[in-house]
Amino acid sequence: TVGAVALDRQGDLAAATSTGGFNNKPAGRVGDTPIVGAGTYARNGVCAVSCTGQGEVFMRRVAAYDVAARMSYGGQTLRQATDTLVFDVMSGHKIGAGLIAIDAFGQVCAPFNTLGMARGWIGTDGVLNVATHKD
Amino acid sequence: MSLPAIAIHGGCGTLAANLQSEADWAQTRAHLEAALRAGWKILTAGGSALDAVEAAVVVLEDSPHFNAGHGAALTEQSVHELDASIMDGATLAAGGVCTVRAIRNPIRAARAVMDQSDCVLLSGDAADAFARSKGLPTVANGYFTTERRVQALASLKARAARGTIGLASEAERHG
Repeated sequence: TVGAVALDRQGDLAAATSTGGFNNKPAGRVGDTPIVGAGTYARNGVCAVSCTGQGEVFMRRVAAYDVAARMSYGGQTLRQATDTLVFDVMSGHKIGAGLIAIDAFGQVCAPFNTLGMARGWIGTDGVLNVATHKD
Repeated sequence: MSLPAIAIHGGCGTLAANLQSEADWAQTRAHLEAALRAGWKILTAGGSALDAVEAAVVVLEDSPHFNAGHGAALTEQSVHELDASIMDGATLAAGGVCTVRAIRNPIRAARAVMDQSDCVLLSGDAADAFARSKGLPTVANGYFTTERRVQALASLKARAARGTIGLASEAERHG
């Protein structure tokens, strides 16, 4: 699975996700990626989110929207919301999961509970960062 | 006015050292950087976040190192069925496609669904036909296939035949 989230100069947020699913998946299976609110979500003033992991669990948890709800209803920061989802909710289900998210101020979070996640970001400081493993 | 920012991912997993060579890892990181730069170029020119995320994902779909587009996983029937979606935070407009087999860049099809239809999600042959009708490039399904995915599917099917599929590693299932 691949994905991107961004904040532009107008203050608008957007999210996109694309995937091939998983190896040997049943024909016709649809995961969380194309389901708005499950694998992908964006709402101005709150956050934009793109998820990766076992799709069925993200669908049941409406995961991407869950991050936004934790922020807008619960008052959590982006880091609190994304860490709770990945390290408490998903890890509690023993599900390998990761996501990228960006808030209305351009803060980026990229938590994952697997050994690695291919990821990268250019923050509001304009510095490019790319990583694959935990460090 | 906001300072722009962008983030991307290429999937999470085990990243077992024996799955890729150092050269493969280097190319993986290079493609991540290229995706970031594609989006960043749009953002710094005053373009929209929506255009930026689409451009970044297209680069990742075209890379053989990620499970999307060229390089996607195979189904049990040894074909590719791809899913994608995009969402505009400014309007809550969204578009998606699922189980498409022919659109070269599914994220572009998702964008077309959002911009040029009354739907949010189109599936299968109808989604492929819709994207084709909007002038998006199509390819034979084999375009998406890489040797690594062929081997991964063969390995998992061999496990199934031996009755040991429950022991399959995360890397075997998801790459």
